[in-house]
Amino acid sequence: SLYQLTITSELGKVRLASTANLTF
Amino acid sequence: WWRYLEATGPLEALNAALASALYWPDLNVNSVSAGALDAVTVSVVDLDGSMGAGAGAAAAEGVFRVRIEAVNDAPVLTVPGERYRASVAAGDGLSLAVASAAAAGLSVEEDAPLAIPGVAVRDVDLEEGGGGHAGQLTVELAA
Repeated sequence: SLYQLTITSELGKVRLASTANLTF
Repeated sequence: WWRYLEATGPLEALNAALASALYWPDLNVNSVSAGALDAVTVSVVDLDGSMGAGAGAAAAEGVFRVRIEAVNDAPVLTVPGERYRASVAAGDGLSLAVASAAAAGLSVEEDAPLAIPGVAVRDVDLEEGGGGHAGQLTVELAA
């Protein structure tokens, strides 16, 4: 099963250090 | 770094990514609104969710808040002809740090006034003095 992840921030930014097997 | 991030993958990959997630507040955001609270919204959608018996949106959403603590950066003074370091930023991250004043300097004929160009002070944290002197900045010029 595939999942879609969404992250939003108002006053900053987010980084995913590990992005293996993810599609952006 | 993403303000809006959207990624798709299997559950293990999402959890591995979230386990190593980092947050970085915007530059000098605390100067705009000291002690600001950021709201970070995380949502996940099961893209195969409509295939099961319980057809319909298969999604979850969570919100957590981040308090951005104010840091009082030093004021940054600009004078004519100074040289800057190539890679070291000023405390507020808005310009390069000063390495040295220019050797050439300004010149003026004797007995004549010289307008001094380009002297300026920036303090992104003027409102973050945290004490009785908040909002005041003292600049001394010596000749």
